[in-house]
Amino acid sequence: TVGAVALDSDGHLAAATSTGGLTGKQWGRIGDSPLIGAGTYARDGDCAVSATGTGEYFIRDSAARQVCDRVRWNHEGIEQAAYDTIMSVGSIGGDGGLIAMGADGKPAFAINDLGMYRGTISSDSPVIQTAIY
Amino acid sequence: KHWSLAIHGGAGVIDRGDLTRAKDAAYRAGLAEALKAGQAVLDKGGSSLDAVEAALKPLEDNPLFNAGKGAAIAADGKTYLDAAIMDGGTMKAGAVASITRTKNPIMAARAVMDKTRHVFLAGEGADAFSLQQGLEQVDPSYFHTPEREQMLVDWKKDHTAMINPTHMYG
Repeated sequence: TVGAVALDSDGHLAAATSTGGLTGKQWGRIGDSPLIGAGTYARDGDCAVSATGTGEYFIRDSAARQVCDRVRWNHEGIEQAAYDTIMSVGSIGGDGGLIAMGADGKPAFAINDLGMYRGTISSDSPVIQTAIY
Repeated sequence: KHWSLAIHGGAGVIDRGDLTRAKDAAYRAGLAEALKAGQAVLDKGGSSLDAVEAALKPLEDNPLFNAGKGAAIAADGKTYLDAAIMDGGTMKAGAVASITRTKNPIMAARAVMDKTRHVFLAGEGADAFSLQQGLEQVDPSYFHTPEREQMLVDWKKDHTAMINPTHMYG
C-alpha cells in the first residue's frame, strides 16, 4: 500500500491511498485502503490520514477517521492522535502503520509494526527526506 | 506560502539486514520521485488534492511498491486494485475497489469524486466507469512482476499471506 497526505498553501488538507491488497486474497476481499474513514480520511483543520496494515482491524476501528476525531473532539496533537489510534488498532490485534498531517502541515507517523517506508518535503524544508523504519 | 507533503510506501517486517544497500537506495529513489511529483504541484500553489494524486502516480508505476504495477496477486492469479482520495476542504471523496485494468487506480478514485455523486465504486462497474472516463487502460498482466508471482507460488504452499518480509501488509 502507498499513501500521501498534504497541506496546500490555502490551508486545505487532502489524503490518498492505493494498494494491491494481500497476496493470495480471496472472495473479493477488500481491506481498509479504499474505505473512507478506515484507510483514508481528510478534514480541513483536523487532519489528513493514510494507513497501511491488516485492513480488517483498521476498518473495525475506523482508524483514519479516529485520528481526526481525536484531534477534533479531544484536542489531541496530531502525533498523539496518530499514536493513540495505532495503539488502539493494536489493542484489537491489528498490525500496521499510518501517516497523518495536522492543520499546521506537520507530518506524523505511527506504527505498531516493524517497518515502514516514508518520505516528506515542505516549503519550510524543501529537502527531500526519506526514511525506512 | 506554506505547504507540506508526506508519503508512505507501505509497511511490513523490514529487517534492515535483509534490505540490501541497492534495494534501500531503490526504495528511497522511488519515495523521492513521488515527493518531487507532489512538490511540483504545491510549489506552484496547486491544491493538496492534486498533490496527493500526483505523488501517488509514481508509486503506482514503481514495481517496488504494492500498488498498480507490482501489486500483490490474489489467489486466482489476478490483480485487484483499490484506491481512495479525500478532499479535506469539501469533504468530498472518491474510492474504487477490485479494479483490474486502470493503469493508475488513484485516477479512477479521483474520477469517482469529480465525475459522480458517489463515493465508492467497485469491481466490473468501476472498471466500466474508468473506461468510460477515458482513463489509461492496461492489460491486467501489466501489473504482474516476477517477484509477486513468486510470492503467490509461495503462498499457495501454505496459504499464509505474510510471504514477503519486505511487504507483509498490503
